[in-house]
Amino acid sequence: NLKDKISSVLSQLKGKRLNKDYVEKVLREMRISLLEADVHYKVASEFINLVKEKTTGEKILGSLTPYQQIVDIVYQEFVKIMGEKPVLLEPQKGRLNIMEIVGLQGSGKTTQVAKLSNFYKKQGYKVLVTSLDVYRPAAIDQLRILANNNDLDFYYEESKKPIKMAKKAKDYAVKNNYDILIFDTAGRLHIDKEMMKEVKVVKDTVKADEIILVVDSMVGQDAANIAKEFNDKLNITGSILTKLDSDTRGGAALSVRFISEAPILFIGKGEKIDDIEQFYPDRMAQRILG
Amino acid sequence: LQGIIKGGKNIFEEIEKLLIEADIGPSTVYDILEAIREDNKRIKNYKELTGFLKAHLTKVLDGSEGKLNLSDKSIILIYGVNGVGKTTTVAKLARYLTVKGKKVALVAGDTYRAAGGEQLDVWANRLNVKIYKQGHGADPGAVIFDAITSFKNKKEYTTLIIDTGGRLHTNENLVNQFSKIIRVIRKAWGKIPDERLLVLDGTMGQNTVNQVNIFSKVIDINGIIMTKLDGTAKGGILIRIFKKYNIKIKFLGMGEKIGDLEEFRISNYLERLF
Ligand SMILES: Nc1nc2c(ncn2[C@@H]2O[C@H](COP(=O)(O)OP(=O)(O)OP(=O)(O)O)[C@@H](O)[C@H]2O)c(=O)[nH]1
Ligand SMILES: Nc1nc2c(ncn2[C@@H]2O[C@H](COP(=O)(O)OP(=O)(O)OP(=O)(O)O)[C@@H](O)[C@H]2O)c(=O)[nH]1
Ligand SMILES: [Mg+2]
Ligand SMILES: [Mg+2]
Repeated sequence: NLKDKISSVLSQLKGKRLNKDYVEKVLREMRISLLEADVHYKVASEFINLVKEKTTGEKILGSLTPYQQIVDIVYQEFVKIMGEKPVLLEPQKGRLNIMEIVGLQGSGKTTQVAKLSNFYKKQGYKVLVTSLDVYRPAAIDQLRILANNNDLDFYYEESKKPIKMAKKAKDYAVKNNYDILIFDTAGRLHIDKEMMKEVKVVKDTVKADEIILVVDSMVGQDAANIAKEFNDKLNITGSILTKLDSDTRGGAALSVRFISEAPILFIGKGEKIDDIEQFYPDRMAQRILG
Repeated sequence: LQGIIKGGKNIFEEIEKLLIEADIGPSTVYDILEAIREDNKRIKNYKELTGFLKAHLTKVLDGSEGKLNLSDKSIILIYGVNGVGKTTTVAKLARYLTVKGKKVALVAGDTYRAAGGEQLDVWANRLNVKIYKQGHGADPGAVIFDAITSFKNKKEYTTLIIDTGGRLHTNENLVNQFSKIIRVIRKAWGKIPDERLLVLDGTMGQNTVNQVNIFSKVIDINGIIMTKLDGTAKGGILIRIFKKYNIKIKFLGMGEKIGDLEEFRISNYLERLF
């Protein structure tokens, strides 16, 4: 578990007479490990500084079990950021819940939209998916094919206007008593003012309940910029980390969670429809620690 | 290392932050800062330090600029992990080469992902270039074999660009499939593809090195294309990769439009890093 992992990372502190300098040296090494795991520079610094403050006082160092107390503090700080338990997104049945899926190009949005639809359909929700991606060649086809192959309801009306399409999709979803409507949107840069405005207008127009940021778990330092911009402009309610079937340590998860303060809801661990699962904070923390 | 700069800890931290946030990677960053210290015992300020850095990195990247080596009949293979921009880059290369007078044909080698072939087909139609494609689910090796067989005998095409499906370097089946694709190309073409270009996503961090590591075990990579540097990502991992693998960098993807492909130039790249 996470505490064991932390114990082993800090094992140099075990069975020794600890002083401030030595503890700081070991924490510096932990900081470098976090950077190698792609945790953002500022997030890693802030995390280590927080831990440093709490673990180098005389109360800890002069106590009978300094090593154990330091492990406990690091564990608590990790849990504070990542969350302690998985957060389950349970939309209310009997009314329309709207989820808008956003993120950078190629992060895995379209695939995750299909996976989410399947996930909630299996739980008895009536789910509709639709695409607002009028830019990428064959984007609408991609979602339509995924929907058809997996027996998912798909809505589309020929148009080049995402806002209009969003309204029509919502009307259709309401009329046909859907519980969940999931919008797939085009990949966009967080620094693209026009494109960021577009998803904001969609959100306000349909009164989306959830704004879910999809992030590729292999993303590096840029995760912080992405999370900040999307959160500032849209107030994201949750995120999904994809491609965790790779060997990335996934430090982007810590940065995204830290900056957006929104829970990481799911992880994507493959290209197939079932390759989605609940996000477990302590498992992710262990992975990041290497 | 704080001793190297008269300004003290703040300047050192500032430059470390800049390099780390560029995705250069901690161990490479410390190598760089150590090398700067050895050559420059007294640095007066931040501006001087960035000057030394640019000079040092220009040296480190010496020889990294690569170009396509195409004859009047060549094959370009494009591969990489999921979502990095391969299909879009194939289209961009098609336009780039057409402008240079080449006669390009494309191969829709992604027969697995939903609309994998359709996506490239749209680009082929927009560019008015020939595309070899077969139905969804066809064996990619077979599609590529047939395309090369036809391409070989058609005088009107000079360059064949093969798009492949995204594959994680950690997926053994897909890496084996990729090895099979290379064998198929050898069989049909008589040799490995003339350009074997790995596409890397500029927003990705240290995992990029793992990608290069695994792919270089199954194919002799003779060029890298890094995409998505039109955002805020700096693509600093290229420095670590070139230091370790010495693979030439040929292009940078700078956007989603067909013309958003630029030849890799060290000076432009470093300019953006700072
Ligand atoms: N291995 C793996 N591949 C994934 C995962 N999620 C998505 N993919 C793949 O990543 C690639 C990109 O996925 P898309 O769903 O097209 O990404 P997108 O965010 O919709 O892309 P844009 O619409 O262009 O921004 C595809 O090849 C997917 O099959 C995952 O969890 N693991
Ligand atoms: N901003 C930006 N987006 C890019 C760039 N290159 C590609 N994209 C976008 O990235 C997304 C994925 O591009 P694709 O060409 O489908 O990527 P791929 O590697 O073929 O994906 P798979 O075949 O699913 O593995 C699309 O939305 C592209 O428009 C680039 O240089 N900059
Ligand atoms: Mg998409
Ligand atoms: Mg593709």
